[in-house]
Amino acid sequence: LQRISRKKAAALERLAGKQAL
Amino acid sequence: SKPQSMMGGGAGTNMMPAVHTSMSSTGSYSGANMMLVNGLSANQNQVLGLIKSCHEPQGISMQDLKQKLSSMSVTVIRQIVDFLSNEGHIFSTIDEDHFRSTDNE
Repeated sequence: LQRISRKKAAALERLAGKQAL
Repeated sequence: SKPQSMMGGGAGTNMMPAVHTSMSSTGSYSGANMMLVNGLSANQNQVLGLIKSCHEPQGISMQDLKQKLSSMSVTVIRQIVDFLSNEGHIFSTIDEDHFRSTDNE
């Protein structure tokens, strides 16, 4: 499960990064 | 071209005023007004909606997506999923065939 939460965090970063663009 | 002798000033004077219908050639994209929600196309939103609807910790499987999106082929779904995960809307969970949404739109 922590693998999932790590991937989720990565996706959230990408999403935040995209919106920041 | 053979010079046609114009019948100038015939009997019936044409009373029709030549109306110049100016073609409104404005480059407005009124054609394909795609329903873009948060920058995604219709089918991308469809896939995202499905993935959001599944609240399993491991997410939704590719089989479920294919079954529910019977109108799309696996390659199309795979492309959309790749795009969505690259955008950060979704992420792959236990393996590349399970996805969850990051929930915050």
